[in-house]
Amino acid sequence: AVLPAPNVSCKNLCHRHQLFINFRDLGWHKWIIAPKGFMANYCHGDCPFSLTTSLNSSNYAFMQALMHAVDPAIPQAVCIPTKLSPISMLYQDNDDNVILRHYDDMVVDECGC
Amino acid sequence: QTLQFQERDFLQLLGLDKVPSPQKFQPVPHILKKIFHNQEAAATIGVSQDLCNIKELGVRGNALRLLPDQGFFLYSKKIPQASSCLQKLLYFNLSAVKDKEQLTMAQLGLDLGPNTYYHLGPELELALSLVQEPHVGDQAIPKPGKVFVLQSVPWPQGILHFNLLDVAKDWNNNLQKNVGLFLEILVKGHRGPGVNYQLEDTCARLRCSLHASLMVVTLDPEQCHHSSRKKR
Repeated sequence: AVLPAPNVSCKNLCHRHQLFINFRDLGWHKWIIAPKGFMANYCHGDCPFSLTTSLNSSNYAFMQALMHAVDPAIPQAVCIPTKLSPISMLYQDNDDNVILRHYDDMVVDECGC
Repeated sequence: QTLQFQERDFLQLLGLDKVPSPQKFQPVPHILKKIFHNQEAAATIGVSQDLCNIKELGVRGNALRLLPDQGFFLYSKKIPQASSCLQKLLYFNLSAVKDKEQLTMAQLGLDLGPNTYYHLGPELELALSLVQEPHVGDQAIPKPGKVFVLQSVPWPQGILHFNLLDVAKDWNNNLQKNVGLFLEILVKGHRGPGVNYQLEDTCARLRCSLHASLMVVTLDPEQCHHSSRKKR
Protein backbone atom coordinates (compact mmCIF):
# COMPACT_ATOMS: atom_id res chain seq x y z
CA ALA A 1 0.00 0.00 0.00
CA VAL A 2 1.33 3.47 -0.80
CA LEU A 3 2.16 5.21 2.43
CA PRO A 4 0.61 8.65 2.85
CA ALA A 5 3.36 11.14 1.95
CA PRO A 6 3.49 13.57 4.88
CA ASN A 7 3.03 17.17 3.75
CA VAL A 8 6.44 18.28 4.96
CA SER A 9 7.50 21.70 3.58
CA CYS A 10 10.81 21.58 1.69
CA LYS A 11 12.62 23.83 4.08
CA ASN A 12 12.20 21.27 6.87
CA LEU A 13 13.67 18.47 4.79
CA CYS A 14 17.21 17.27 5.35
CA HIS A 15 19.64 19.58 3.57
CA ARG A 16 22.96 21.42 4.01
CA HIS A 17 22.72 24.74 5.92
CA GLN A 18 25.54 27.11 5.09
CA LEU A 19 27.33 28.95 7.88
CA PHE A 20 30.49 31.02 7.43
CA ILE A 21 32.54 31.86 10.53
CA ASN A 22 34.72 34.94 9.99
CA PHE A 23 37.89 34.52 12.06
CA ARG A 24 37.89 38.28 12.65
CA ASP A 25 34.67 37.85 14.67
CA LEU A 26 36.63 35.51 16.96
CA GLY A 27 39.72 37.73 17.02
CA TRP A 28 41.65 34.90 15.40
CA HIS A 29 42.67 36.99 12.37
CA LYS A 30 45.63 38.07 14.53
CA TRP A 31 47.28 34.67 14.17
CA ILE A 32 45.52 32.91 11.28
CA ILE A 33 47.15 34.11 8.09
CA ALA A 34 44.77 32.26 5.76
CA PRO A 35 41.92 31.52 5.14
CA LYS A 36 39.83 34.48 6.39
CA GLY A 37 37.16 32.24 7.80
CA PHE A 38 35.74 28.76 7.98
CA MET A 39 32.67 27.21 6.25
CA ALA A 40 30.98 25.62 9.28
CA ASN A 41 28.10 24.18 7.19
CA TYR A 42 25.86 21.68 8.95
CA CYS A 43 23.18 19.12 8.08
CA HIS A 44 19.68 19.45 9.49
CA GLY A 45 16.13 18.46 8.52
CA ASP A 46 13.61 15.65 8.43
CA CYS A 47 14.05 12.34 6.64
CA PRO A 48 10.49 11.30 5.78
CA PHE A 49 9.89 8.15 3.81
CA SER A 50 9.29 10.04 0.56
CA LEU A 51 12.71 11.68 0.79
CA THR A 52 14.61 8.46 1.22
CA THR A 53 13.48 7.23 -2.18
CA SER A 54 14.90 10.29 -3.96
CA LEU A 55 17.74 12.10 -2.21
CA ASN A 56 21.18 10.49 -1.99
CA SER A 57 20.05 8.41 0.93
CA SER A 58 21.26 5.06 2.04
CA ASN A 59 19.21 1.88 1.79
CA TYR A 60 19.37 1.76 5.56
CA ALA A 61 17.62 5.15 5.73
CA PHE A 62 14.93 3.82 3.40
CA MET A 63 14.28 0.85 5.72
CA GLN A 64 14.35 2.99 8.88
CA ALA A 65 11.93 5.50 7.34
CA LEU A 66 9.66 2.57 6.44
CA MET A 67 9.84 1.24 9.98
CA HIS A 68 9.16 4.75 11.38
CA ALA A 69 6.07 5.04 9.16
CA VAL A 70 4.79 1.72 10.51
CA ASP A 71 5.80 2.30 14.13
CA PRO A 72 6.50 5.97 15.05
CA ALA A 73 8.30 4.76 18.19
CA ILE A 74 11.15 3.90 15.86
CA PRO A 75 13.02 7.19 15.21
CA GLN A 76 13.25 8.65 11.72
CA ALA A 77 16.49 8.25 9.76
CA VAL A 78 18.91 11.08 10.55
CA CYS A 79 20.29 13.86 8.36
CA ILE A 80 24.08 13.56 8.11
CA PRO A 81 26.98 14.74 5.90
CA THR A 82 27.45 12.54 2.83
CA LYS A 83 30.29 14.51 1.26
CA LEU A 84 33.03 16.36 3.13
CA SER A 85 36.11 18.27 1.97
CA PRO A 86 39.37 19.22 3.64
CA ILE A 87 40.70 22.65 4.56
CA SER A 88 44.19 24.05 4.93
CA MET A 89 45.16 26.50 7.66
CA LEU A 90 48.16 28.82 7.43
CA TYR A 91 48.81 30.29 10.87
CA GLN A 92 51.52 31.50 13.22
CA ASP A 93 52.15 30.05 16.69
CA ASN A 94 53.67 31.66 19.80
CA ASP A 95 57.21 30.78 18.72
CA ASP A 96 56.83 32.83 15.51
CA ASN A 97 56.72 29.59 13.52
CA VAL A 98 54.59 29.79 10.37
CA ILE A 99 52.59 26.56 10.13
CA LEU A 100 50.60 25.11 7.22
CA ARG A 101 48.43 22.13 8.05
CA HIS A 102 45.81 20.16 6.14
CA TYR A 103 42.67 18.94 7.95
CA ASP A 104 40.55 16.26 6.35
CA ASP A 105 36.72 16.10 6.43
CA MET A 106 36.30 19.63 7.78
CA VAL A 107 33.69 21.19 5.45
CA VAL A 108 30.24 19.69 4.77
CA ASP A 109 29.53 19.72 1.02
CA GLU A 110 26.43 17.49 0.87
CA CYS A 111 23.90 16.00 3.28
CA GLY A 112 21.71 12.93 3.11
CA CYS A 113 19.57 10.62 5.22
CA GLN B 1 32.05 30.19 28.85
CA THR B 2 30.77 27.75 26.23
CA LEU B 3 32.59 29.58 23.47
CA GLN B 4 35.80 29.35 25.51
CA PHE B 5 35.35 25.58 25.83
CA GLN B 6 34.64 25.29 22.11
CA GLU B 7 37.60 27.54 21.34
CA ARG B 8 39.90 25.32 23.38
CA ASP B 9 38.60 22.22 21.58
CA PHE B 10 39.09 23.85 18.19
CA LEU B 11 42.63 24.91 19.14
CA GLN B 12 43.41 21.36 20.22
CA LEU B 13 42.25 20.20 16.79
CA LEU B 14 44.82 22.60 15.35
CA GLY B 15 47.46 21.14 17.66
CA LEU B 16 47.65 24.28 19.82
CA ASP B 17 47.31 24.53 23.59
CA LYS B 18 46.29 28.22 23.64
CA VAL B 19 45.41 31.04 21.28
CA PRO B 20 48.66 32.29 19.71
CA SER B 21 49.32 36.02 20.09
CA PRO B 22 52.21 36.72 17.73
CA GLN B 23 53.80 40.18 18.01
CA LYS B 24 54.32 40.43 14.27
CA PHE B 25 53.58 38.25 11.25
CA GLN B 26 56.61 36.44 9.85
CA PRO B 27 57.08 36.67 6.06
CA VAL B 28 55.32 33.71 4.42
CA PRO B 29 57.53 32.14 1.72
CA HIS B 30 56.09 31.75 -1.76
CA ILE B 31 56.13 27.93 -1.58
CA LEU B 32 53.81 27.88 1.50
CA LYS B 33 51.34 30.23 -0.20
CA LYS B 34 51.47 28.10 -3.36
CA ILE B 35 50.78 24.86 -1.44
CA PHE B 36 47.95 26.56 0.45
CA HIS B 37 46.28 27.92 -2.71
CA ASN B 38 46.66 24.63 -4.58
CA GLN B 39 45.03 22.85 -1.66
CA GLU B 40 42.17 25.36 -1.42
CA ALA B 41 41.56 25.21 -5.20
CA ALA B 42 41.40 21.40 -5.17
CA ALA B 43 38.99 21.40 -2.22
CA THR B 44 36.79 24.02 -3.88
CA ILE B 45 36.31 22.01 -7.08
CA GLY B 46 35.89 18.83 -5.07
CA VAL B 47 39.00 17.07 -6.37
CA SER B 48 39.90 14.36 -3.89
CA GLN B 49 43.51 14.59 -2.85
CA ASP B 50 46.04 12.87 -0.65
CA LEU B 51 46.39 15.26 2.31
CA CYS B 52 49.46 13.40 3.45
CA ASN B 53 51.45 14.12 0.35
CA ILE B 54 53.06 17.52 -0.32
CA LYS B 55 53.38 17.10 -4.07
CA GLU B 56 54.95 20.57 -4.51
CA LEU B 57 57.90 19.38 -2.39
CA GLY B 58 57.77 15.71 -3.36
CA VAL B 59 57.56 14.50 0.23
CA ARG B 60 54.96 12.85 2.40
CA GLY B 61 53.60 14.97 5.22
CA ASN B 62 50.52 16.80 6.46
CA ALA B 63 52.09 19.70 8.35
CA LEU B 64 54.69 22.23 7.23
CA ARG B 65 56.42 24.51 9.70
CA LEU B 66 58.71 27.42 8.91
CA LEU B 67 60.95 27.91 11.96
CA PRO B 68 62.68 31.31 12.24
CA ASP B 69 66.35 31.42 13.24
CA GLN B 70 66.70 32.33 16.94
CA GLY B 71 70.50 32.43 16.92
CA PHE B 72 72.89 35.38 17.17
CA PHE B 73 75.96 36.86 15.52
CA LEU B 74 79.34 36.02 17.04
CA TYR B 75 82.04 38.60 17.54
CA SER B 76 85.21 36.89 18.69
CA LYS B 77 87.22 39.03 21.09
CA LYS B 78 90.38 37.98 19.31
CA ILE B 79 91.21 39.98 16.19
CA PRO B 80 88.89 38.34 13.71
CA GLN B 81 90.48 36.08 11.20
CA ALA B 82 91.39 38.27 8.24
CA SER B 83 89.44 35.95 5.99
CA SER B 84 86.33 35.77 8.20
CA CYS B 85 83.46 37.93 7.00
CA LEU B 86 80.85 36.91 9.52
CA GLN B 87 80.14 34.20 12.07
CA LYS B 88 76.65 33.36 13.27
CA LEU B 89 75.10 30.74 15.48
CA LEU B 90 71.87 29.49 13.85
CA TYR B 91 69.31 27.99 16.24
CA PHE B 92 65.87 26.52 15.41
CA ASN B 93 63.39 25.57 18.11
CA LEU B 94 62.03 22.13 17.18
CA SER B 95 59.87 21.79 20.30
CA ALA B 96 56.75 22.57 18.20
CA VAL B 97 57.18 19.16 16.52
CA LYS B 98 55.15 16.61 18.50
CA ASP B 99 56.79 13.32 19.50
CA LYS B 100 54.38 11.22 17.40
CA GLU B 101 55.18 13.22 14.23
CA GLN B 102 57.78 11.91 11.78
CA LEU B 103 60.16 14.38 10.12
CA THR B 104 60.13 13.91 6.35
CA MET B 105 61.91 17.09 5.29
CA ALA B 106 64.15 19.72 6.93
CA GLN B 107 65.46 22.39 4.58
CA LEU B 108 67.64 25.27 5.73
CA GLY B 109 67.02 28.47 3.77
CA LEU B 110 69.77 31.13 3.84
CA ASP B 111 68.76 34.44 2.30
CA LEU B 112 71.88 36.57 1.95
CA GLY B 113 69.73 39.47 0.86
CA PRO B 114 69.38 41.29 -2.44
CA ASN B 115 72.63 42.64 -3.98
CA THR B 116 74.40 41.81 -0.78
CA TYR B 117 77.75 42.51 -2.20
CA TYR B 118 79.15 43.75 -5.43
CA HIS B 119 79.86 40.93 -7.78
CA LEU B 120 83.12 42.69 -8.49
CA GLY B 121 84.03 42.23 -4.85
CA PRO B 122 85.92 39.33 -3.29
CA GLU B 123 84.58 35.86 -3.80
CA LEU B 124 82.97 34.59 -0.63
CA GLU B 125 82.80 31.07 0.75
CA LEU B 126 80.12 29.74 3.05
CA ALA B 127 80.83 27.12 5.72
CA LEU B 128 78.21 25.35 7.81
CA SER B 129 79.23 23.16 10.71
CA LEU B 130 77.56 21.50 13.66
CA VAL B 131 78.22 23.12 17.01
CA GLN B 132 80.36 20.72 18.99
CA GLU B 133 79.99 22.54 22.32
CA PRO B 134 77.48 25.31 22.99
CA HIS B 135 80.26 27.50 24.42
CA VAL B 136 83.94 27.24 25.25
CA GLY B 137 84.82 28.19 28.86
CA ASP B 138 83.47 31.62 29.74
CA GLN B 139 83.50 32.64 26.09
CA ALA B 140 80.08 32.54 24.54
CA ILE B 141 81.71 31.44 21.34
CA PRO B 142 80.50 27.93 20.46
CA LYS B 143 83.09 25.50 19.28
CA PRO B 144 82.37 24.53 15.67
CA GLY B 145 82.52 20.82 14.95
CA LYS B 146 82.48 18.95 11.69
CA VAL B 147 82.00 21.18 8.62
CA PHE B 148 79.29 19.59 6.51
CA VAL B 149 78.80 22.31 3.92
CA LEU B 150 81.56 24.31 2.27
CA GLN B 151 80.69 26.16 -0.90
CA SER B 152 81.45 29.38 -2.66
CA VAL B 153 78.61 31.89 -2.60
CA PRO B 154 77.27 32.08 -6.15
CA TRP B 155 76.28 35.39 -7.66
CA PRO B 156 73.39 36.33 -7.74
CA GLN B 157 72.62 33.97 -4.93
CA GLY B 158 68.91 34.32 -4.08
CA ILE B 159 68.00 31.96 -1.26
CA LEU B 160 70.44 29.09 -0.69
CA HIS B 161 68.87 25.77 0.41
CA PHE B 162 70.56 22.97 2.35
CA ASN B 163 69.09 19.58 3.26
CA LEU B 164 69.29 19.18 7.04
CA LEU B 165 66.98 16.18 7.43
CA ASP B 166 69.51 13.91 9.15
CA VAL B 167 70.69 16.72 11.46
CA ALA B 168 67.10 17.70 12.33
CA LYS B 169 66.13 14.07 13.01
CA ASP B 170 69.10 13.82 15.37
CA TRP B 171 68.02 17.01 17.13
CA ASN B 172 64.39 15.87 17.25
CA ASN B 173 65.34 12.53 18.80
CA ASN B 174 67.38 14.25 21.48
CA LEU B 175 66.55 17.92 22.04
CA GLN B 176 69.74 18.34 24.14
CA LYS B 177 71.72 17.79 20.96
CA ASN B 178 70.07 20.78 19.35
CA VAL B 179 72.69 23.43 20.13
CA GLY B 180 72.44 24.96 16.70
CA LEU B 181 74.63 25.36 13.65
CA PHE B 182 77.76 27.41 13.15
CA LEU B 183 77.62 29.56 10.00
CA GLU B 184 80.77 31.29 8.80
CA ILE B 185 81.18 33.32 5.64
CA LEU B 186 84.80 33.60 4.58
CA VAL B 187 86.62 35.62 1.97
CA LYS B 188 88.20 33.34 -0.61
CA GLY B 189 91.81 34.01 -1.44
CA HIS B 190 92.15 36.88 1.05
CA ARG B 191 95.19 39.01 0.20
CA GLY B 192 97.11 39.45 3.47
CA PRO B 193 96.61 41.87 6.37
CA GLY B 194 95.13 45.35 6.15
CA VAL B 195 91.49 46.37 6.11
CA ASN B 196 89.82 46.16 2.74
CA TYR B 197 87.08 48.80 3.01
CA GLN B 198 84.98 47.31 0.24
CA LEU B 199 85.20 43.94 1.97
CA GLU B 200 84.23 45.49 5.32
CA ASP B 201 81.27 47.16 3.64
CA THR B 202 80.24 43.87 2.02
CA CYS B 203 80.42 42.03 5.34
CA ALA B 204 78.46 44.73 7.15
CA ARG B 205 75.71 44.50 4.51
CA LEU B 206 75.70 40.71 4.81
CA ARG B 207 75.21 40.96 8.56
CA CYS B 208 72.23 43.28 8.04
CA SER B 209 70.48 41.27 5.36
CA LEU B 210 71.20 37.65 6.35
CA HIS B 211 67.91 35.80 7.07
CA ALA B 212 67.86 32.10 7.98
CA SER B 213 64.88 29.79 8.41
CA LEU B 214 64.28 26.04 8.64
CA MET B 215 61.32 24.52 6.76
CA VAL B 216 60.28 21.21 8.32
CA VAL B 217 57.62 18.83 7.01
CA THR B 218 56.15 16.25 9.36
CA LEU B 219 53.81 13.30 8.97
CA ASP B 220 51.29 12.43 11.67
CA PRO B 221 50.94 8.62 11.50
CA GLU B 222 47.53 8.80 13.22
CA GLN B 223 46.17 10.91 10.36
CA CYS B 224 48.28 9.44 7.58
CA HIS B 225 48.38 5.68 7.14
CA HIS B 226 51.45 4.34 5.36
CA SER B 227 50.93 4.95 1.64
CA SER B 228 52.18 1.50 0.56
CA ARG B 229 49.56 -0.40 2.54
CA LYS B 230 46.87 -1.26 -0.02
CA LYS B 231 43.29 -0.95 1.17
CA ARG B 232 41.94 -4.48 1.69
